[in-house]
Amino acid sequence: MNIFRLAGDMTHLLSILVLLLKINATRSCRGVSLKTQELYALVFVCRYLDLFTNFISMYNTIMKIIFLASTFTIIYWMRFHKVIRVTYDREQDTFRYQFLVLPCLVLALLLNSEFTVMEVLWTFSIYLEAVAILPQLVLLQRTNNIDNLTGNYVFLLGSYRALYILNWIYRFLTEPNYRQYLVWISGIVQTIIYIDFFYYYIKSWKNNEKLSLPA
Amino acid sequence: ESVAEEKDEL
Repeated sequence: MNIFRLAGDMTHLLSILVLLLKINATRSCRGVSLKTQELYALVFVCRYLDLFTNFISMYNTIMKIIFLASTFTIIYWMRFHKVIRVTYDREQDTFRYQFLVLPCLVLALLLNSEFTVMEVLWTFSIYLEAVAILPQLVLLQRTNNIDNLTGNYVFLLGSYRALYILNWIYRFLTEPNYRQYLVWISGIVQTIIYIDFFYYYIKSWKNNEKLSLPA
Repeated sequence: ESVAEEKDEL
């Protein structure tokens, strides 16, 4: 494990902590996309099936369990918590799951490194993660008054992806025969999706203004 | 080979 990978994982962990904290402290999930959270839950479930079949390291196992548990906690709060669920922007969070899930599934069936259930589901999770942030970005665009913490959450998630790219470059340069084209391409697509958000996030931070995304 | 190796990433 290199420093970029560790920093990426920690940023990912921090992003989820920020989101848990925001929802729990303000008792509000305003501006948070349930669709994105549910897509992430699907991503984690499909990718971490190897929790049952393949032990990699204690670090790996613990992180996987944290990502699964925290995402399901957020979904539970947004759907069922009697105070929090009322604050969910149901009418604004209208992105359709099938537009993301179906193309990713078809792509995973066609483009994978081995045609087995585990491998296809794993590949599906890689493709789906790349686009799972889209409902959240659309919702942010529709939210007039973006909460600082919600903005920070998306910024941290994007930073995690950028750090993963540095991790791949490092691994490519230091590990012989290290190649994973499907993961790289998906990861680059995923990071590109954040560029527009980054631009407005940094601009608002520099000008000391509240973050807002133009429609 | 690399299939197993890439699975160590989260």
